[in-house]
This record gives sequence, C-alpha cells and structure tokens, in this order.
Amino acid sequence: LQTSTIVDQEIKELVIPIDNVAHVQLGNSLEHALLVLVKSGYSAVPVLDLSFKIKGLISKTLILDSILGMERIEYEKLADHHVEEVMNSKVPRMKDTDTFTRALELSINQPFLCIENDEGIFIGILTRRAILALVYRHVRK
Amino acid sequence: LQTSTIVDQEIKELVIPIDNVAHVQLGNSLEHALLVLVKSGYSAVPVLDLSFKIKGLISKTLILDSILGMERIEYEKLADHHVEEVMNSKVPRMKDTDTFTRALELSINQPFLCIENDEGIFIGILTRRAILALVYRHVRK
Ligand SMILES: Nc1ncnc2c1ncn2[C@@H]1O[C@@H]2COP(=O)(O)O[C@H]3[C@@H](O)[C@H](n4cnc5c(N)ncnc54)O[C@@H]3COP(=O)(O)O[C@H]2[C@H]1O
Ligand SMILES: Nc1ncnc2c1ncn2[C@@H]1O[C@@H]2COP(=O)(O)O[C@H]3[C@@H](O)[C@H](n4cnc5c(N)ncnc54)O[C@@H]3COP(=O)(O)O[C@H]2[C@H]1O
Repeated sequence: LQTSTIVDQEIKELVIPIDNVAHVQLGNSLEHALLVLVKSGYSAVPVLDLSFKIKGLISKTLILDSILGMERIEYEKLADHHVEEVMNSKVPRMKDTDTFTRALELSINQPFLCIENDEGIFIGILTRRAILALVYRHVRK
Repeated sequence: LQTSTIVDQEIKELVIPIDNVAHVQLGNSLEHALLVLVKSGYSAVPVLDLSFKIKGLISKTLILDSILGMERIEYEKLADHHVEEVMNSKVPRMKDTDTFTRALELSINQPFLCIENDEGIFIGILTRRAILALVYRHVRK
C-alpha cells in the first residue's frame, strides 16, 4: 500500500450521489421517518431542509431511544413528534476537494460522511464501505 | 503505509472481548431483543446460544422489517415472535489467527465480525472502527 497512492485518491469518485441517497425532511413526523428507515433498510440517513441543505442525521436508534419509556417502547408517541426534535445536528461533513486522509480520519467514528461542494451544496455521502474497499484494493496490490 | 507492517497486524489486539459485547439469546422474544438493542444503542448485536456459541446476528432493521405491515409497523407482534425466527444466521466470522487482510476484506460488507479461537469458542467482535483507526495510524506514519 504505497501511501503516496492512497492519499492522492480523489474522494469525488467514491461519493454516492444525492439521487441515490435515502433522506428525510426536517418537518417529517417520527412515524414517517421510521417508515423511511425501515423500508430503505438503513440504520441512519441525512435530514435535509426544503432547499436540500443538510440539517442533521436521523437513525432508528435516535427515534426508538426518544420513545423508550420505563417499561416499554411507547410507539403511540411517534405520530406526535417530529424529526427536528430528535435528529443529531452535529453532522460529519466534508468538501469533495478534501483529502482522502481526512475522510479516513472522520470515518473512524462515523458510518458515513455528508459531502458538500465549494458552494455548500449537498452532493452525496461517503460510506465506510467505500473507504474500506479502496484500502483493501491498495493492500492487495 | 508500508504494506508489510499493516498486513502483519495481529487481529487479537483489536478484538472487543466478549464481556464487553452486547448480545441476545436465541429464545428471547423480539420485544426483549429490541429493548436490548435500544438500550445498548447498537444497530446490531450477535445472537448466542446457552453455551455462548454464535448462532446469528439480530438488528433493529431485521426486527422492524419483520413487523412492517401494509400501512404501519405492527408493534403488537413483537411479543409473539422470537429472535431465532428473524435473525440472520449467515454470520461473518473469523479466527483470531486469521490475517488482517482477511479482516479488512470481510469488513467491506460487514459493520463487525465475530471472532472465534481455534476451538470455535466465541471470543469477541472486530469492528470497522478498529480497522479504520489502525489504517489511519499507518497512513499518518
Ligand atoms: N441495501 C444494502 N445493500 C448492500 N449492503 C448494505 C445495504 N444496507 C446496508 N448494507 C451494508 O451494511 C452496512 C451498514 O449499513 P447501515 O444501514 O447500518 O449504515 C449505512 C447507512 O446508515 C448509510 N447509507 C449507506 N448507503 C446509503 C444510501 N444510499 N442512502 C442513505 N444512507 C445510506 O451509511 C451507512 C454505512 O453504509 P456502508 O455501505 O458503509 O455499510 C453498509 C453496507 O455494508
Ligand atoms: N456507544 C457508542 N460509543 C461510541 N461510538 C459508538 C457507540 N455506538 C456506536 N458508535 C459509533 O457508531 C458506529 C456504528 O454503530 P452501530 O451500532 O450502527 O454498529 C455497531 C454495532 O452494531 C456493533 N458493535 C460495536 N460495539 C459493540 C459492542 N460492544 N457490543 C455489541 N455490538 C457492538 O458493531 C457495529 C460497528 O461498530 P463500530 O464501533 O465500528 O462503529 C460504531 C461507532 O463508530
């Protein structure tokens, strides 16, 4: 794995474009968000506002945690609450011109990263899977 | 990143030992399993039998998917079904003596791997986080 080659990797090529990224809107109910998460099969997805700007992340864990009562999970609360109240607004984001090393560093604690272009427009996500597959290709060389 | 050093990494040192691994039992109800998953905060955990052998993986996604009806998520079904009916029994497992390259390859498609010793006893899990942190330390050298 020649460091010089892996660190020169452009992250643009690894990004899943926004058209293929499941997401929810700020104002969605938790019930709707949980249905999107269950139907997509993903643990967590980005939360966008109406102009497609990234606002946060929502996950099955955050939604279920917010309705966990003393004895049981209180499902009836899902319809009364909204994504904005429960989402994690500290979203790991990077520019598509940042280095691969920076993407590797952020992916240590984040299953995926939200990628923006120079004007701050959300262009897609970079997953741990894409980073690990690239590292494996280099190690095999 | 001298390939010679990263591929020589012992995976034993990266394993989260079984005492620190959240898990459920085969016979648990889905209701109990979902509570363990929500309280631990993990998306997925190993399923063990009574002699601590790995039998499969269970996740919030698999549980919620199994009770997804036409219109809504049918939570009342959770108490009637058991982990064994819903778990994924194709568990990614490796020996603690396998190579780091093998762990890297398996982690491309699996958030964590179940690690066994030579006698087939479950000793812990290896996470993508541990693999990514190691790769990052090497790239930085
Ligand atoms: N439908 C599917 N087909 C094949 N493999 C699947 C899959 N769903 C999940 N996986 C596998 O499981 C890993 C964990 O998925 P999870 O949903 O927990 O965690 C995912 C999910 O929260 C998010 N994600 C991935 N792709 C997404 C997309 N198109 N839209 C929105 N979120 C996505 O990024 C996290 C990391 O994704 P990553 O690919 O590294 O890692 C994925 C992938 O290796
Ligand atoms: N309590 C916590 N404290 C700090 N960071 C946390 C955390 N819970 C989750 N994370 C972060 O989120 C990532 C995804 O967690 P997830 O629960 O979807 O997916 C986890 C979970 O399904 C499983 N896992 C990790 N540690 C576990 C444990 N002690 N017992 C059982 N399963 C575990 O392995 C998957 C990958 O774990 P990994 O560490 O690579 O990746 C973790 C970690 O980077």
